[in-house]
Amino acid sequence: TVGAVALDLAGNLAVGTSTGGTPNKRPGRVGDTPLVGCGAYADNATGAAAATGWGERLMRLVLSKSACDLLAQGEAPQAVAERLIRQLEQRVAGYGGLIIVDRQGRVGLAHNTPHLSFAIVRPGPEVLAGIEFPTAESETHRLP
Amino acid sequence: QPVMVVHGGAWHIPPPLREAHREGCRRAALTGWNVLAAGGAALDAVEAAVRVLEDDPTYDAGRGSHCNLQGEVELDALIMDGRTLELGSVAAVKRVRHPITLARRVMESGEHAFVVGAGAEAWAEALGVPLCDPADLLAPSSAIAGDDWTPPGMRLPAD
Repeated sequence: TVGAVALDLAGNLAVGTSTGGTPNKRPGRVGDTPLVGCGAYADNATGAAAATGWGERLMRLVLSKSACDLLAQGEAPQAVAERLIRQLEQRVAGYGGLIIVDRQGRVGLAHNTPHLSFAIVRPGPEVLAGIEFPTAESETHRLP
Repeated sequence: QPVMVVHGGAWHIPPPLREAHREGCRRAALTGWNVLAAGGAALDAVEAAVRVLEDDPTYDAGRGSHCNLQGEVELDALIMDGRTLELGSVAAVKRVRHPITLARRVMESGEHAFVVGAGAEAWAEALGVPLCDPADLLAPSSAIAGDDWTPPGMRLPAD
């Protein structure tokens, strides 16, 4: 699964996701990716979020819309990403990752899988790319 | 200030594929960033970035997708505009090289939000979105070799 979130110069937000699904899935199986609010959500009033991982578990928390709702309550994107990934694991035994940008251009990124490949470009332009985001959550779940 | 963020999936990335994952994400993010830096719309930036990732066989999307139990690819995509809350979504399409672009065309058609399967492919043709040979979308074996990590309670690798 791949995803992208963006904030433009006019202050507009957008999100896109795309996937080939799971290897050897049952024909007709659909995960979270194309489901609005689960795989992705964007609202200029709050932020944009894209999720990836174990789709059936991500759906249960409507993860991307939940992220935007928490942004609306004033939480910072990084705190939102970490909180929701923690909930994903503790509440529904799910695994995945989440990227967020809020309407102020602040970024959040978290995962409880061994890796999440990502890249962030900010004015400079400053490019940060990697396969692990150095938060306490990601450190906890490195591959044994 | 504009910002562009992309991801290439969350799971275990085998060591031989890690650099390709990093570089693919960097390339996609910079593609989207170039749209933003030129004053382009966030919607155009995310579509451009996802198209780059769909073209890269490193990732499980577009070209490089995993196959299902019948040996076929079934692709899903969603795009959403935060300005209007409009969205377009497609699922289980087998012959679309860039599902993200089909999702956008669905959104811009103003008629529906979510279309699936053969109906979505028929609409792709009507909307001028090119179709392709499904064989062109299958993941090379090198893209999935060694990817056998699964968490407790799960039988198959994730999206």
